[in-house]
This record gives sequence, structure tokens and C-alpha cells, in this order.
Amino acid sequence: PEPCYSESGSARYCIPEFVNAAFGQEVSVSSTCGRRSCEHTLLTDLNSAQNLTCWQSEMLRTIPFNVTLTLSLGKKFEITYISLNFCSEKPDSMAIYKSMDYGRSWTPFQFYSSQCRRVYDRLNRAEITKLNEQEPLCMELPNSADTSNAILVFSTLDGRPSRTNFISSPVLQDWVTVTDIRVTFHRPKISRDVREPAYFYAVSDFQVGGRCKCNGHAHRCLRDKDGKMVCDCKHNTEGPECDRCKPFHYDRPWQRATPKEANECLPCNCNLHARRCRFNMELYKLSGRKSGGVCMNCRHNTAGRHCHYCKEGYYRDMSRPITHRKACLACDCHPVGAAGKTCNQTSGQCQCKDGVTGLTCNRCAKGYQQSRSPVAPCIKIP
Amino acid sequence: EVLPTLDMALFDWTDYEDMRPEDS
Repeated sequence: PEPCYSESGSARYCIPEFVNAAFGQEVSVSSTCGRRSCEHTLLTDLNSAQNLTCWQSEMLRTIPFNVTLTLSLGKKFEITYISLNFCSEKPDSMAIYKSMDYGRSWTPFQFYSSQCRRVYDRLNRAEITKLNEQEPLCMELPNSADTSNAILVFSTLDGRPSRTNFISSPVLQDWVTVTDIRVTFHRPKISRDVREPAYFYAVSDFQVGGRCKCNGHAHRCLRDKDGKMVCDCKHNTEGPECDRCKPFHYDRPWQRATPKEANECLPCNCNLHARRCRFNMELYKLSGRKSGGVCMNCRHNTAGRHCHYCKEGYYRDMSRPITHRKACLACDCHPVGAAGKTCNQTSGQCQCKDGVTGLTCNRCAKGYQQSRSPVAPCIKIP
Repeated sequence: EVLPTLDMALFDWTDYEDMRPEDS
């Protein structure tokens, strides 16, 4: 079965399966206690309670205590949660950042601190309304006495008003879109009782739950010939996230699919006479948001936005369908009998000089005879 | 009745040389 099409062949909303996008991915870290080039796969390997494998930072004895983990997903994902399973005590202050442009720019996703104001200059548990749904929150890390279960889960949509209407919320769709995630531990839980304090961070599992972002136009992501992850786009879409219409499918603007409407890209109607077309918003609006495609370089002597009529100097052969290569025939107006080279585009009738008749104006009308003058080729019989 | 087609050979192009079609 093809998830992006119904049994009758009509397009339908489809999305890739929900996965742990971090699984098996490399994490780059700013500090590690052991080998420097182990790629820290223990963070994103299979997390088994019977065989916990941890990444651990080096021992941190002086300020700053900053340590960063950076995870590249290699593709845009829409993520629902990020979870960290600590092997050590949870830190006091940490921040989660996201990038939507493969690490070129970063924006904060979430802050955790016992002192939100002092460490991050943020309100503790600020209110999220419909007006600031892309605002990162700051809150205290949930306490856990049992370090063997020291899991931290950040739910990206938690507390955001439009989460129940995610499908029609471009703001939240944007909020959950990431290509890279960076976790920065800023401060461990400081112990005042130890004479020579030394701290470290240790994590056994770094998970990112979400779906490969394909805007409702693909049910899976694949590796392309260069090894890059891309959506397996359907519905006449293309691009890494099925984020544009395929060439010649510009009859309406690209849109994200929804469960109610697949919004597939539709081909332009050029009656088989053009290979390229463009989208015109004015025409689209004028058509009642039905069709905005304009054919380019109509061939076979056709013209019009759908190559649906014959260009000047040609007329329509009604015995053939408009899609036929020879649907438009040359007017063939007589060089002397006709007043010009163009003819009626549907009947093929040339415009005849006085006293001249025939489809191509090649005969003198009844009561007229041929003269020697090319200006008045037929004159009335006296 | 079929009307005869215009006979290009009958036209006198003396004063209208610039209008003369190439194949006449």
C-alpha cells in the first residue's frame, strides 16, 4: 500500500514514522574524560538498563563549568521531545538550543536552572500565550533522588496553547523544526561540603523524538546519492522537505498537506504544447483559487495561458483535438487576394480584398473578374 | 460553380514591384 495515496489514487496526507532521530548519530562534545576521538556514540547507542553506557565529561574543578553536546540530525525534523538520561547527578543549570540551518545560527529552546533570572536572565516558568509561542521557558530541573532514574524530558509543545491545533499552526510547526540540537551544561549542582570540589557531567542516553519533516508529502526519508537524508516526496513535490512543487506543477501555490486536504501540487494545463509554466497569483485569485498556471513557450503554433488557441497566422483544425501537434494550421492567405497574412483563428478565413472570395482569398467572387492590378485583383464585370 | 483561382501570371507588377511576392 502507498501511504500517500488512497486506493482510488487520490493524494492523501502522509508523514514519516515517529523515531528517535538521535539514534546512532554522532554527538560532538566539548569535554570528555576518556579517548578524544570516540565520537561519543555511547550517547546515542541502544540504551539498555542492563548495560548502561555513558559519556562523561572531564573533571571540572574551576569555573567555568560549561560543557556542550552538539547533535546534528543532518535533516530538518519536527521534534516532540528531547530526553537526557544522566549517569551522574543532574546539573543545576543547563540550556537546550536548536538550529534550523545546519548549525549556522542557534536559538534557545529551553533553559533549566535553580536561578533562572541570575543565570539566564529569564523569568522562572514564564507564561506562554498565543502571542509568544516561540519563547523558550526557564524552569528548575526536576529533582530526582534516585540517580539511576535521572531522566530529563523536554517536551517541545508542552504548555504551548496551539499544541492541540498543531496542524494549522505555522508558528509551532516552525518552533519544533530543528536540524541540530545543542545542550550546554552551565553549572553542576555545587556541593559546599566538599573541601576540594570536582564536578563532572555524565549522560547515558540522548534521545530526540520526532519525525523527519516532509510537510505531509512523504511517508519516509531516504539517503540520496550523496548520502544526504531527504524526504521521499510524493504529491508532485520536491526538495529536502518536499517544500516546493516539481517543475510544471505550478497550477496552485505549494502548501503543506493536512489530514483534511493533501494539497498536492497540480500540473499546469498546457494541452501538451509546453514543457514549462509559471504560477501567477493574480490569475489564481481571479479563478477563485483554482488555477494560476501560465504556460511558457507554447509550441506547435499555439498561444494562450493554456496553449489553448492558435497563434496569429494560424487557425484551428477542428477535426483534431487541441492537444494534437497539428491542431493549428497556417492560414495560407493568398499573397494578392488577401488583405493580410492573418486569418480567423477558428474558421481559417483570410480577410479578402474587395471582390475576392474563398477561404484563402484566391478566387474572384461571382460577378467579378481578375484584373491585372495586384491592388484590386478582382473588378466588377461591366 | 467552381470559380477560377487567381492567375499570378496575369498581374502587372510594373508599379507595384515592392509588393510582389517572391514566388510570382
